[in-house]
Amino acid sequence: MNLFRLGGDLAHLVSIFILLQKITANKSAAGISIKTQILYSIVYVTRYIDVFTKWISLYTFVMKLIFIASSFYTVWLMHNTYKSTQNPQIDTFKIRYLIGGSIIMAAIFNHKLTFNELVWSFSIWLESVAILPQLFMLQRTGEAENITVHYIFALGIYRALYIPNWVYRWIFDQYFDYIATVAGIIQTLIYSDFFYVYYQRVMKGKKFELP
Amino acid sequence: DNSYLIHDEL
Repeated sequence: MNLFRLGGDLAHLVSIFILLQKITANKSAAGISIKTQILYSIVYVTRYIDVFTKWISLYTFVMKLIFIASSFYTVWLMHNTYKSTQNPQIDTFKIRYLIGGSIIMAAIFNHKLTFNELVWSFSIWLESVAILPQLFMLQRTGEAENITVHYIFALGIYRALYIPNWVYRWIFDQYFDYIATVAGIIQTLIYSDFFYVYYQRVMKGKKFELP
Repeated sequence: DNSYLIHDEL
């Protein structure tokens, strides 16, 4: 464990907390893409499919359960309690292409042809693009509440911090996972435009509006 | 070295 990885995981926890806080405090899921949330549920279930059968550490075990449970809880809240506040007319990204593309990528790029390795690789590729419906929705609206934007920002920071973590592990631990690294860089690049607008607007105390 | 197969990251 190094500080980049710990910082990334904590940013991930913060993003989940911000999202659930926003939805429950406002009693509204407006501006949040349920498609992105469904994709994250799929990502965590496939990534952590061995959570009960392969022990890494108490830390990873607890975090995995939190990520699975919170993503399902978010989808459940959006689909049931706050269904009327959703924006299905602007949440129109075709996620079947993201899922299909991730299946193809996992079939080509995987560490071993076993079920667990294939679903692990699928989860990595799917995670790299899972934010797209949310960013697409943001673009269609043109502006968003700062709380929504903070959520996306914290989630982006999580994956961005994993990049120096991989550099660190490559140098000091002789550890290198090309699939996680390439997909992680793609994911961070997807956020780069968002990060730029976030810096230009939100950091300077303005409303998040796309130029 | 197949240490990456352990998948110890989140």
